Parts: sequence; C-alpha cells; structure tokens
Amino acid sequence: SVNPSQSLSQIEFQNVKINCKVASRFAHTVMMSTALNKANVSQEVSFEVELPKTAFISNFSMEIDGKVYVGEVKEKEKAKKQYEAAVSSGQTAGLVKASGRKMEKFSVSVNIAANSKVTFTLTYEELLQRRLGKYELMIRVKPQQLVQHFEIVADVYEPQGIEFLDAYGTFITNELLPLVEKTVSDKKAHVSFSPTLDQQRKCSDCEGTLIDGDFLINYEVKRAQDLGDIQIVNGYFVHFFAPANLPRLPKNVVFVIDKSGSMTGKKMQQTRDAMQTILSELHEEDHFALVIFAGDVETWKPTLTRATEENVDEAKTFTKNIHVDGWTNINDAVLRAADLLKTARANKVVPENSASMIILLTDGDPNKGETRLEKIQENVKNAIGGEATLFCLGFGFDVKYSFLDVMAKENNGLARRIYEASDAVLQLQGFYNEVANVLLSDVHFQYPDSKVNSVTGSKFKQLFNGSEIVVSGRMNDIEMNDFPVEVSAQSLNTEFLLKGQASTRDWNIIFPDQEYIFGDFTERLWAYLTIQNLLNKKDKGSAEEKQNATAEALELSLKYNFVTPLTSMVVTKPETEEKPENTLIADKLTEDERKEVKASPGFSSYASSSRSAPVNSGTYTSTSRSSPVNWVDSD
Amino acid sequence: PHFIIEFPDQKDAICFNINDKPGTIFNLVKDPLTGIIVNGQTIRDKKIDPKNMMNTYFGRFGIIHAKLGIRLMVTTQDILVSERGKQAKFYWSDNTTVKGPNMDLHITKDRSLTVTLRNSMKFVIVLHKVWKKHPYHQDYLGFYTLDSHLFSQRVHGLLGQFFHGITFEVSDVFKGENTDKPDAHMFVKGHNLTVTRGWQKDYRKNVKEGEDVPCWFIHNNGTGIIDGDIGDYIVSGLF
Repeated sequence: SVNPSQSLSQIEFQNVKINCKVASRFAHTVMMSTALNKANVSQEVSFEVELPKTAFISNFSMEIDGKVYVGEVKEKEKAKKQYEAAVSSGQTAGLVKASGRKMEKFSVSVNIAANSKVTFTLTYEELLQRRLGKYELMIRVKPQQLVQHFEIVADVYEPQGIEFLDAYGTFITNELLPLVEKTVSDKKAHVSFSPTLDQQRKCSDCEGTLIDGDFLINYEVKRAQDLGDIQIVNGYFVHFFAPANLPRLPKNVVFVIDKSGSMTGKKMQQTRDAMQTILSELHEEDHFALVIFAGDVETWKPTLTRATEENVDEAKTFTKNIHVDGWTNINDAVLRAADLLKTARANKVVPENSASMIILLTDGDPNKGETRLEKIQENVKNAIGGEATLFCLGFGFDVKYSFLDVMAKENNGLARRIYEASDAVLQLQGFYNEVANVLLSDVHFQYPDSKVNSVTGSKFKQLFNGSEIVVSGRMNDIEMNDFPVEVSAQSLNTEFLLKGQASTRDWNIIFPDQEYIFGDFTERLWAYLTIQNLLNKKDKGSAEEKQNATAEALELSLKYNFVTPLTSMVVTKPETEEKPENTLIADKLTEDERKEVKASPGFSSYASSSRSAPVNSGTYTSTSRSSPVNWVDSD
Repeated sequence: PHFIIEFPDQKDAICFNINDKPGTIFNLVKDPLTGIIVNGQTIRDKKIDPKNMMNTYFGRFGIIHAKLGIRLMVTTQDILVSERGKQAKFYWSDNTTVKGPNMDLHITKDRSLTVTLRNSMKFVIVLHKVWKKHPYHQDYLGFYTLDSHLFSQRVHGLLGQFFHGITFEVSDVFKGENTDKPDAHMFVKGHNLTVTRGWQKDYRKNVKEGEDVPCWFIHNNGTGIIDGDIGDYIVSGLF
C-alpha cells in the first residue's frame, strides 16, 4: 500500500510474487513486492503482509536502488536493551500486529526517492497442521491496487502421495476461476494464479482490484493402516502418524460452562445454541455431564450419564435454560468436573477403554472461591491427575487467556480463543468437532536411544480423528539410514501396537529432476517443532525446567533465524534527509501481546547498528613474519 | 575450495577461492629443502543445483615427506599411510592414536585427522561428512596447517607461499557492490587489488557449524595474491 496522502497513480506496483514450497507439510513462503515511485518527489511506500500466527518469519529484506537492507534476528531482550530509551518511553516495539483470528500483520514503510524502486521480500515458515482431515495453506493477498505482474505459485511435495488438493480464493469470481491452475500428480502438486492487469480490475474503467482476500490450498495425503510416514533426511527424521480406519473410542466428557454476569446476552445465547448441536453429536456409547458455574457450582446430574437419546434431549432442555448469574468460580467448577470423572471411573460407570475430557468454557477471570491463578492451576492438575484431558475455550477478549492456556497444557490439552462474533456458535462447534472423536489414547512412540536423539515428543494423550501426530528428531549418526519404531496406544477393543522399521528413501527416485528442495527442510521442520514444544514447556513445569526450555528455544531460534516470542528481527531502514538511518523491530506476538497490541497499534524507530565483518578502518600495513595459520576448506 | 590465510597476531585474514575443473590436482605445499609436498585433488557435487554455480571441494590429499620416507593418502573414505615401505590403512570410523618415531597420527572418529611430522610440520585434515543419500553433495575434506615455522624459505604452493607471512596494505575502505560487505584497496606483492570484506569458516573446533573468520577476499581465483596463476599450481598426480 502507499501513503494515502500521495496520489495512487504515482506509485506503480510492478510485481507481487508469492512463492510457496511445501515439502512434507513444512511450508516455506516467500512474498516479494516491487514498487516504483514515478513521482518527482520522494514518498512513503509501505509493505504489509499478513502471515499465519503459527508461522515464524525467517527472513526480510528491502532493496532500494540496488542496496539491500536485511533483517537480522536477535535475542529479544538484547534487542530491547539496545533500544532501551525507546522502550522505556512506552513505545511498543513492533512491526507485527495482530490481525484477526488466524493472522498477524507485518508492516514496514520506507521513503523512496523520486523515480526509485523498492523491493520487499519476506520469508516465513510453518508446519501445516492437519485439522478435520486436511491441511490448509492460507495466503492472504490485499495488494489494494492493480499490479503489473501478480503471481501466486505453490508447489506441494508429499512423499506419501496426495489424496486430493483444492485451490480457491475468497475473492475468486467466475471470471478469475479459470486462472487458478492446478496440476496434481501422485506426489506433487503445482498451483498457480496469475491474473493480468485487466483481469484484476473490478470493472473495465476503474482502478479498483478484485484481488482482496484469502487464497487457500487444502489438501490431504494418502494414508494406510500402518506406522505412518517416517522420513529420514540428512541426519534428521520426521514421523507423521495418523493411521487410516481406526474406530473411535467412546468418550467421557464433562462440559463446564460459565454463566457468570459477563456472559449476559449474546455470549450466553451462543453458548446455549452451540450446546444444542454439540449434545446432538454425542454418540450413544459416550458418557457426559454438565457443570454450570458462576459463584456457585451446579451439576445437571450427580454422575456421568450415558448419551442416550432421552438423556441428550433432557440435557438440551437443561442447557436451553442456563441463565447468567454473578461471579466466576473456575476452581470449584473444574474440580467438580474432575471428581465426576474420577467417580465414574471408580464405579465403572464408564467403559475401561474410553477417553476422558473436560471442556471448560469461560469468558472471565476467577473472582470467587480460589482466585489465585497459580493455585487454581495446581489444584486442577492435582485433581485431574493425568486421567483426563482439559480443553479450555476462552470466550472474548476479557479472558485471561494465558492462564487457561497453561492450565490446559498442564493437563495434556489445549486452549482456544472463541471470538465474539456472529459465528461464535460455529467456532464452538468447530472446536468440539476437532476433539470430539478420539481414536487412540496414551499414544507412545518408541525410537531407540542408540539411533536417535532430541526427539520432539514421545507421549501423546490422544490422537483425534482428522488430526495427526508429528514427531521429529535427530539421528545419532548422519549415516544411519534406518531404525526400528514402535507405537503403542489404547484403542477401542485391543491394545494397539505397531512395530516397523523406518528407512531412508531415495529422494532422486521420489522426486526425480526436481529442483533440490530437501536440503535442510527436515532439519528446519525439526527446529520449528522443537521450538514450539519448548515454548509450550517454558510455561509449565519447575522453575529450572522453564529456564532450560527458554534458553534452548532461544538458542534454536537464533540458530535457525526464526522470529519467535523470544527473538526479534531488527530491520535497518535507509537514511533520509529528515531521518538518520534507523531501525525497526519485528516481534512474534504471544496471545497476551496480541490482545495488548490490538489496543495500541503502531511501531517505533530506534537507532541501531548492524552485523558486518569487523573492519580495521584507515590505512594500515599488515606484515606477518610469524607463522600464520593457513587452511583450505569449503562450506 | 576456500583458502584462508589467517594472521592471529594481527587479528586479520586474507581469503580467496580457487575454482577449476573437478578432478584437478593442485599443489598446496612444496618445500624442496625438507622434501615435503602436499597436493590436493578436487571433486564436485554429485549433481548440480540449478540455482547455484558448480562448486568444487578437496576430496583427496597426498602428502609426502621425502626425508622421512612418509607418504599419506587421505581420502573421504580412508587414510593410507606408508613409511619406508610399510603400509597401514585407517578408516574415518576409527578413533585411533598412533605414535611413531617420525610421525604421530590421531584420528577423531568421522571428524578429523591430526598429523605431526617430526621436526617439520603439523596439520589437521577435517572430514566434512555429508549424508550419503544427499542428492547433491558428497563428503569432502579441509586441510589446516597448524605449525609451519620449520619450513624452509623456499617453501611454495597455494598455501606454502604464505607460510612465512606476507606484507599487505589495506586502505580506502569504501562501499562496494554488496552493501553488506565493504570493499577496500589492497597493495600486496606489487599489485593494487580491490578486495571485499567477508567471512569464511574455520571448521577445526566445530565441524558442522564452523566459526566465522572475517577476512579480506581476493577475487578472481586469488589473482594478485598468489604468485602466478592457478595453472602454475596444477600437477599431474597426487604424489
């Protein structure tokens, strides 16, 4: 986009190129944009990119008149200390802002001289997650004006084989539809979309662009009833586990619903509506309970109840009549849920091979009963005792999301924010659908210590239908090309046990004559996954564990040049007449920061230095008569 | 291959690349007085990455100490040693130390070979192990001299000519083509060269990551810093 004070016609957007390569779910996206200032005065040009929250920025550069300004990833704390003055003056250090539910926005603007060109290039990486049976690659495009050369190109390489692939855009009209080109072969897919200037126009005689929205690629890989896909590449391995045709386990679910005063109105109504559908989708072999809380805790029935048609109907009527009331006592409500599950297990009310879960829906902070957040987390962890999974749904922006997030993670679950909007019912149902069908519980991966190390995880509480467990690790020896694998879990009727051998495949045969894309993909995937795990770990466990996880995540973020919540990307801007050379910082937002940044958008500038090889200035003579160290090598 | 001449006293270094057809054998060190010769043969990537130029690396080294009657052939597979007719073969997969009257040899498994030749030379050969099934790259070697003061004044070769130091003058640091890397003028061996500040890697301590060594890069196959041109250093055999 351009500075609105300038005439739009004076900036020509010559290129917008989005190139995405996905290899084994790991997506590497490069967004490049070139703008020419045709005016005879200098003007500000901004570059804004929305990228998925789950992505890590790994590179950014601006090329102005042949000079390249490259972003440098630094430890966040060090970067902040360096620019202490600006931070202490209360400015938020960020080129990154929250943007909607799934995305965050990276923006930078520079002053471009008359008749000069600027090229911005942003690279980010993410591991696509399988949800409800498919992966989604989302590219948000908002060029805001016509672009001479607009192009989206995506190549997907999946060694397991591609089951299906769809490509579409929210902005795609009937006229643009034929321009979405898609070629899918067994293990490869190529998608491109490149409308001409005229094809981008909203109407034949206007300058508005049709290109405004999300370009989405959804795909699924082929699956078998086996160990899954294990790839060994260049000293690293990755294991994708989601076997086909597994029967679902019956579940024991306790819905814990907040009816405190803040839920008044739309939120309460949406909860009631969502519960109607969610309850309808329970299977007859499932057991469930309802715990409703405000200041006090109330249960629909004193025990878990089988989800017969009659019971479900009764529960629906009960939930239709939930009315708001007073305070928020999260502690007692979740402890009651844990107790219901424990009693049901002890009394053998629920089947032995079944998955237990608590789904907590709340919109506020605890203010009744136990209100100390850490104490609640401790109580909940002790009460659940690893016997169930806790999912927390934070409704709206007033909720203390990080509290729910930690509490869920400590109990093998996860938290999700539910946004206050007309589709909140769908959000609630959508989340429930993701976790409602457990296929396996207590999934345990065994890889031999003598062969692999630094494994990203080996125990997972559940495998949900439509999801996938991804484990990655390092080989002890780069030359090891195989190792035995064992996966054990609890399934519907039997003890689930799969044994097999992981071995390297010949990539030249799988993807012959392809540009080499496998160099460090698996290593970066491992690093991405390890950092994500460590970031989760740093919020739970003992003080020492938290400290170690933080240090390790930081080290990896710096090594692999990822902008994570522990690092910042320092971007140096060129010097102008008005401003000396200055520096901006791109941070990765945490859920809490997203909330804060939403309230105070903007970014600030700081003075900075950048990394270059140290140079002895001036004229000097170097004579060496001592024995120098000489070597010849390559990299 | 990247050549690096480091001057620890000055905390500075000079570097240059030598590129030629793969399979070429270059003389790195030749000292007619001590009878030491080090030659290296280059290899290339298995397959050329369309995005990159063809890179060459050293894949084999031949080392002769004529006076001690020692010959070493170091490849990415194994290490062949012969001393006055007796032969021994070692593998990179060994962790071995051998001490002899004229030569000490230490292999750190899959990593490095350190050789000390009595009263003359100490060097390290680093093995860069690449995943065997890598579609593009293959294993290669690096050669590091650790102690070269016992060489004669007549020592020469692509590395040897720098064993007794050189005099160079750097002036006028200015912004070059690459904004990250300033250029400068260097006066060396009677030539005025434009050099670029850059980085190379020292892999002795960390064979995977290496350590950055800032250096003045001499362009065009080291033209101006090496005596003659690269053709003068090509030899017909490893020994």
